[in-house]
Amino acid sequence: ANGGTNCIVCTVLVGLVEQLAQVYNEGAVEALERFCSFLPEQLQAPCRAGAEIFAPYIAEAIYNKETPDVVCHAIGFCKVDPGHKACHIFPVPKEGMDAALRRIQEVKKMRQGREF
Amino acid sequence: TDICDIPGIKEICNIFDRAFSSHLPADDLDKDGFSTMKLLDNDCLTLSQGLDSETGLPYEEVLCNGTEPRGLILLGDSIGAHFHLPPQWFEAKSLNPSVFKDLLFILENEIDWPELSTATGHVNNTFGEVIKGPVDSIYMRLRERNRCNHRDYQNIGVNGGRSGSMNSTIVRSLVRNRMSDYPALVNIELVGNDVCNGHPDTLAHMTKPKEFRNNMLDTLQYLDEVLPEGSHVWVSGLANGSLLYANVHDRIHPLGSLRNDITYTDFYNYMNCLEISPCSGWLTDNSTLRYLTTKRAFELNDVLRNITANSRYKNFDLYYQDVPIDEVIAEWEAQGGQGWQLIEPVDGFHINQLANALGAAHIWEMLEKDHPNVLGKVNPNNDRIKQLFGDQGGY
Repeated sequence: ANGGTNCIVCTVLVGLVEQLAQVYNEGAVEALERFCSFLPEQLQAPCRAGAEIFAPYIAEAIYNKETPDVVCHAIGFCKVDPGHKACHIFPVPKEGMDAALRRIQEVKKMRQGREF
Repeated sequence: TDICDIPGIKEICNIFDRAFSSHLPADDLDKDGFSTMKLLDNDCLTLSQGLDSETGLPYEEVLCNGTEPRGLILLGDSIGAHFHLPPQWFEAKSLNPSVFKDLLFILENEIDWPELSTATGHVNNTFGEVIKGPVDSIYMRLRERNRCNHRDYQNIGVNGGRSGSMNSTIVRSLVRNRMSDYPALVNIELVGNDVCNGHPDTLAHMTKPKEFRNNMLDTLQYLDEVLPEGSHVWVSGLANGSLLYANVHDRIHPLGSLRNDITYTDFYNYMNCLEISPCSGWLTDNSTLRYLTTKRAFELNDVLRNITANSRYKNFDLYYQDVPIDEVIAEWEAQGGQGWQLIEPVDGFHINQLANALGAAHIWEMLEKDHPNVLGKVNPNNDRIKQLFGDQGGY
């Protein structure tokens, strides 16, 4: 439901990148690169390929102080199925989860317009 | 066409299918069911090499005959396989290349560590920071008791294993030659998955007692066809999983360790919201649901007690044993420890390395006290075997 395993994997990864950025006092793109450099050689290329696609959105969202839950809803790995409530593991944004998701809907529409 | 029909990829799909669906070794060139190639005994004993100079008889006859050797076989779930996700993977401050060094090895083993587990642990824990704690196991103690048991173990613990899949798949990947292999000491250990699932209406998806009974009877019937005469089977009951929430619910999850902002209750609720919880009946802040899940677990234990009290088999004797997690926690707390120190930090569901080792000691003592016959005698030739064969070729 709500994106299931894809959602938890996205949220954990974005959460770790965001925390790495804090620990090393750097931007999200550098933190993502650092995360990929920790992986075994064989996995670094796929990691960087994934980072190429998602880094702009993750960086923008983290720069805007979005929570990892909201970021993963914005890039589509998490969603709210009919009849379900939004899931989150990180603290809820001040404006509340539903308001935050409504706000990023605009971002998602724009992105879909740009063939995200 | 299916990608697995394409020549070349087909073989890769077969390897994956063997390993992750049939739970058979991925590479098994000599098809003896044991993954590494050995030209000698299929139970990998090294005592078959050479003849005793005094008697002219094979060493295995001189040093093992009559000493009641046996193999240890674990049939079970992720607890038996020893599922462990390194907490460092979820802590930004701990992330560095060394914590991911064994990533592919860990994934290939389905994040299980049978080589360090309660049943079949047999290597020193040299994996560094990703898994810490002592190693002790039933197999290691059987080997100490009789060196002729060296390398005679199988861990067929499968993540998610429950009585249905145990009967349909898991038990059928057990390998034992009834004529040439020693008797086996088998542990069937299904600690929770018959009452654990990720469904929101979890109670409706739990195994019912009648179905559970049929599955277990079929599994035991199959074992009676494949085990050598003189084997022993002990069935572990389901756990009281309520103790998980009781011990960790208000503690900080590794993913929240940087800002202390995620508790295990948050983690449990998140998994339940995504409907991917390994056990939504126990990993929940709903106390009524935890009670009802434990109630079903105890109903299934009554089924096991009834089966072991009333069933007789040709090739093995059968025992029931409560899973001792409550006692192990109580013993640990009596030494000044705390229950949460025995629970896996990332999933808050499995027992950790320390608990695996403490569990082995506790189960061994229970078996020695209640059913010493299943362990076999102490081999008087142990010292001679050590003197002649050293570590018997290791692992």
